[in-house]
Amino acid sequence: TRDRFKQAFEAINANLQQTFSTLFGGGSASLVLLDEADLLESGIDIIAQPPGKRLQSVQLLSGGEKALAAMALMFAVFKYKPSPFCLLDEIDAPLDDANIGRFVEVLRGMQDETQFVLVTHNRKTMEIADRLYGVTMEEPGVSKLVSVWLN
Amino acid sequence: TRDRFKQAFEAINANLQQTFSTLFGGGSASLVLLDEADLLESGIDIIAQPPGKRLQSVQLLSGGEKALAAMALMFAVFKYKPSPFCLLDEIDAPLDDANIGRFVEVLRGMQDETQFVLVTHNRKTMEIADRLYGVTMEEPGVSKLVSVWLN
Amino acid sequence: MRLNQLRISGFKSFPEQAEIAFDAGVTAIVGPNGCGKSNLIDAITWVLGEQSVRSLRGERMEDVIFGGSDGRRPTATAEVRLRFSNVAAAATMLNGNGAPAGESNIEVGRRLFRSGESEYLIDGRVCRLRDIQDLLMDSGVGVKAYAIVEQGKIGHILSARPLERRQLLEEAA
Amino acid sequence: MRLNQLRISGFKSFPEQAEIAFDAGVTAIVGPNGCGKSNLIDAITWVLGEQSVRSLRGERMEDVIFGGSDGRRPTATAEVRLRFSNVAAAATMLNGNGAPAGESNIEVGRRLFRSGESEYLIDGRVCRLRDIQDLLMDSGVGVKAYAIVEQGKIGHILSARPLERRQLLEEAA
Ligand SMILES: Nc1ncnc2c1ncn2[C@@H]1O[C@H](COP(=O)(O)OP(=O)(O)OP(=O)(O)O)[C@@H](O)[C@H]1O
Ligand SMILES: Nc1ncnc2c1ncn2[C@@H]1O[C@H](COP(=O)(O)OP(=O)(O)OP(=O)(O)O)[C@@H](O)[C@H]1O
Ligand SMILES: [Mg+2]
Ligand SMILES: [Mg+2]
Repeated sequence: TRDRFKQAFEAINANLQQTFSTLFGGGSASLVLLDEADLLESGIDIIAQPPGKRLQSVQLLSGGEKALAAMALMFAVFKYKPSPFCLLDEIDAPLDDANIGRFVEVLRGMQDETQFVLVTHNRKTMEIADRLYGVTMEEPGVSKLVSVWLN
Repeated sequence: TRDRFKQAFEAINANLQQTFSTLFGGGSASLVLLDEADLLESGIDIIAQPPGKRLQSVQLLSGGEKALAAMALMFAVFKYKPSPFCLLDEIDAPLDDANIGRFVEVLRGMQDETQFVLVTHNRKTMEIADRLYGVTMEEPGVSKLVSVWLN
Repeated sequence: MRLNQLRISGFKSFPEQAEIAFDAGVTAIVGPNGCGKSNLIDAITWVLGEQSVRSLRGERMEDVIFGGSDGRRPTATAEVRLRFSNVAAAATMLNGNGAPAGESNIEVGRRLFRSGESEYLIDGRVCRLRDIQDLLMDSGVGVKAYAIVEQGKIGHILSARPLERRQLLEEAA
Repeated sequence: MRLNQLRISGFKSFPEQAEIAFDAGVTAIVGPNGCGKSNLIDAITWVLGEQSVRSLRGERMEDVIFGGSDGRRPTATAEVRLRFSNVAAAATMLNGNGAPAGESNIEVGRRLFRSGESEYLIDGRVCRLRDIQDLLMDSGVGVKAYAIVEQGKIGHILSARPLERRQLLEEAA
């Protein structure tokens, strides 16, 4: 319905500004209705401005910045309609240390309402895990699970 | 011409077996002509078998294995027809430490004929550089180059 | 509601039964390239009803059954069980089928045979895919595309066309 | 032949002139997300004649000109110069235009103005794009798609369709 979509759009847009500036340590981002007159059918665009940089198409952002902006949008939707659990497979791969630190902070803020399962190669990300599972393939082609308690 | 393509195909295929087993520490891979009768028009498929695993479609490989297999094919073509220089932007991103070690070994073997320019976040990859350039953005939105001598 | 335990047997690179227990909070899965981490994520999306073979990286659904290795023969079936706790919907749903009210743990399951036959299960009893989808919808899991991000796919939300992005928001609305 | 030096000015995130010298062997470019590393790679492909705006991540070719930041105004032009040494083709080519035989260093350049006007240069003299393409072809650089791998693009060689993969091999044959 028109009103329900409008409410979701505005709430998610407000969340996006917050998640983006947390992940980027500043800056701003927002969703834009391509056709403001047509709330029922209009496509949605996204503009992003990392701190100190000018506003431009998200396509010009760097590999790491794109991943971070995508995360900001995903978490913005998530905060509006949380899912009981969230599975993230190596989404920290293109990020440098500073950005992984901010990504981990956002996860900390959300982990009480949402159960996170993260696949990662990164030590900083591993540090916020309450439990760590190692997967090995000592016998080629055969996966085995090893549970490692952390906290 | 038919003969020139046939020669290139067989040479690259032979190189591929070698680059693949170096990067994977074993296993095998090859290029397959989809239509052996039609050398002038046939499409080319690739099959890969990491060490100890069964032969299957490359699509079932993991993220890191796909990157490594793609590198194997790229270097196989390269060894047949070297370019004077080669620019690689973060191709080591999905690799774990062991695979980065083997990737670095392959680069070492090729660096005498080819000038490599690598963008990377990875310390192991940085270690084979003869010269390191740092790019910074102290002033937001403005890139600056800093040259760091290594070897 | 939350995830409780995943049991995986004969699925992709897991020929033997393996179990992973989920606590509240953050669970991290680590290991070298190709060891099976994404296969675990695939197992979860598969038991939740994933129909797209491509998104499971296969060419046929049969590709998710352990296909053998140097030292092992292929298995005849793939089976995954996922246990949830604190499932609000469970009480009403199971009551409809005669199970005790107030039950708040529930296990969904899926099996695939080499013949192509497949089964869906709730608490070990065969059911339809539709029953699992209803259960998940009622308990707030739904088809949330933004709750499962597969390897390499995080960028898609940005590079999507404006109408596709709208779909994501409509899903949440 | 090898790369000698890159000079970049007003291109993407480099408003002021920056220079990077290439020695024989391996050059590594490092730094945090968004600092400009891929922009340097873009500068090289651009000065070598890249025509596709999309592969440079822009919507219009004008997007490669420094567009300003919080503290700086946009620039009016983007300019990139790339110097090569030991260029086998140079002697014959330049002789055709009257330059000394045996010359083995050569600099290609490209400029873009906000008006949309653009220029190609060899050793500082305006030329056509075609001249640069011929020069590169003769000196063995050519259009080798497999010699430049952009960020996130390494997988494409595997996921390409069989006929696209054939094209890659034909390029090398
Ligand atoms: N049906 C199957 N039978 C046997 N092995 C399989 C099957 N399907 C996939 N595999 C194997 O599983 C491996 C991939 O596992 P997975 O994608 O989980 O790796 P990963 O741990 O996520 O690695 P990465 O860190 O590189 O992403 C591949 O080597 C593939 O050959
Ligand atoms: N025309 C332009 N004017 C000003 N800034 C620009 C222009 N084009 C691109 N940029 C900026 O350059 C930055 C991206 O740089 P680049 O892609 O080189 O980053 P990177 O160092 O490769 O980062 P990563 O490690 O994340 O891949 C973006 O923040 C973008 O805003
Ligand atoms: Mg994976
Ligand atoms: Mg980059």
